[in-house]
Amino acid sequence: SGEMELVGKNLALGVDKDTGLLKSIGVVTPNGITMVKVNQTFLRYAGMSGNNHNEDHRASGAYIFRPNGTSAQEISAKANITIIEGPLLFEIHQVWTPWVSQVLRVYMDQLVLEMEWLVGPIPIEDGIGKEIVNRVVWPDIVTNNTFYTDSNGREIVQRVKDFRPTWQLQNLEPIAGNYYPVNSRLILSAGPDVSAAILTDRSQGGTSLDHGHMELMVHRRLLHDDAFGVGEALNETAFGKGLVVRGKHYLLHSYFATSKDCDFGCLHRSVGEHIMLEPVLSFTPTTATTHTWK
Amino acid sequence: PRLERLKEAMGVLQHHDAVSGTAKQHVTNDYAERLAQGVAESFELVAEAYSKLQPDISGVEETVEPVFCPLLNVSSCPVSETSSAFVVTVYNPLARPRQYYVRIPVPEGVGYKVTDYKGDAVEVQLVPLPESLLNIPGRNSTAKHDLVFLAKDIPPLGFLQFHVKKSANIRIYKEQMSSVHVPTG
Repeated sequence: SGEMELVGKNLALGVDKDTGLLKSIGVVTPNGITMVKVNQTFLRYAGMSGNNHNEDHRASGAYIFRPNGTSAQEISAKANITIIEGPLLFEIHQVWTPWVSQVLRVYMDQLVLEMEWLVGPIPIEDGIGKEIVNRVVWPDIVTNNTFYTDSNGREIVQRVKDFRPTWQLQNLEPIAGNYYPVNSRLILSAGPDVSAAILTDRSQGGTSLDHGHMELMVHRRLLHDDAFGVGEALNETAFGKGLVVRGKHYLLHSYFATSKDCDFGCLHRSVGEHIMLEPVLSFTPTTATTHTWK
Repeated sequence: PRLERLKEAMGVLQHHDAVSGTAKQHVTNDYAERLAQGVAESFELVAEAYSKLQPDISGVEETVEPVFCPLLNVSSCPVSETSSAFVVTVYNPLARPRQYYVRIPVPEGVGYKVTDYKGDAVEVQLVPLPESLLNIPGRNSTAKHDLVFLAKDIPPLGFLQFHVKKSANIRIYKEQMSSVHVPTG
């Protein structure tokens, strides 16, 4: 099928042989492997450079996400990959460009795909600000423009594309007008049996612009002030080159909830708790032998 | 009193421009510095708490305070990178038992013996860090691999400790090293 498959104890991944991009993800049971189609890549929105005196053309900046166009562009059609395997985990290292890369990681005992991204310094030599998003598409999940995000203090809230529950919306910004805060997760649901969730390690902006789409913004670098008060462009030039961000997304599908004791809701809440309250590591140099220490 | 600095920093950072990231750069730098100072002082307090929870080992071993590595998020930790032996403490802030895959940044070309508190050997995998991470501007670390092992049954609101020791045995290094495959074409 043009895919390379990596199979662990609980999960399996399929990666396109030609592009190196994620194509499927599966759950391993005693009866075999159930694979689900999923596509994932990083895309970029070009930031509006804008005219702050015109309300419809204000620049994209610290306060305002305003892409200069209607759709996100490919960063690269292909990712170079390296496959890492061992007894505890397997990883696929993907490199789109020198400034966008990712590790897809599956631990043998876990039921979640870890995606550790590394983005930056975002190049600005072309004079265009850029906003980088991670887009996951489940082709077989029909969501009817509905998705769910959690906002601080408001738990999980239903969101419908181009719709507001309390007023008639005329959405003049097809992308930004559908972005919502994501404090810990974005969920898609196509009935009681088919759902998917993506969990974040920090608050981000996110949306679902089409059936089965999940989109989270991971990094942005912009060249113009948006005139809402900050007075400077969101152009952080650490080390003279721009900031680099590293973080994780966790991907889940309802098929992963194989235990009768823990359904999909239980699974994503449990994973969320583990992310929120991660163990704290500390290190003590020692001269003691193992035996003495024991 | 040593928690006060972090409490005050967290109080200041409730301001909307800190929450949403709309502060001027020099203000953002100040926020980061306040938080870092607060966290550093809190680490000292946690280290003191650990020492009270452990049996008295004076006379057996020199007393050394645990070190926290706030740059583990970029796979950098001077203690694990330079020490020939160290103890890792894994604290579980959840109120129920859990397991956790511990990842520790270590240099290239060395194997490790990891032992749990019962004296049993723990299975280890050495995982190469992604090339892109090694090249990021400003990262100052000798780590080229993550040492990964599974900490099973960490007690609720409690900790497990592991003894980690470098091994000069090249066979151990080769056994622990992940297999790396770069598909051609």
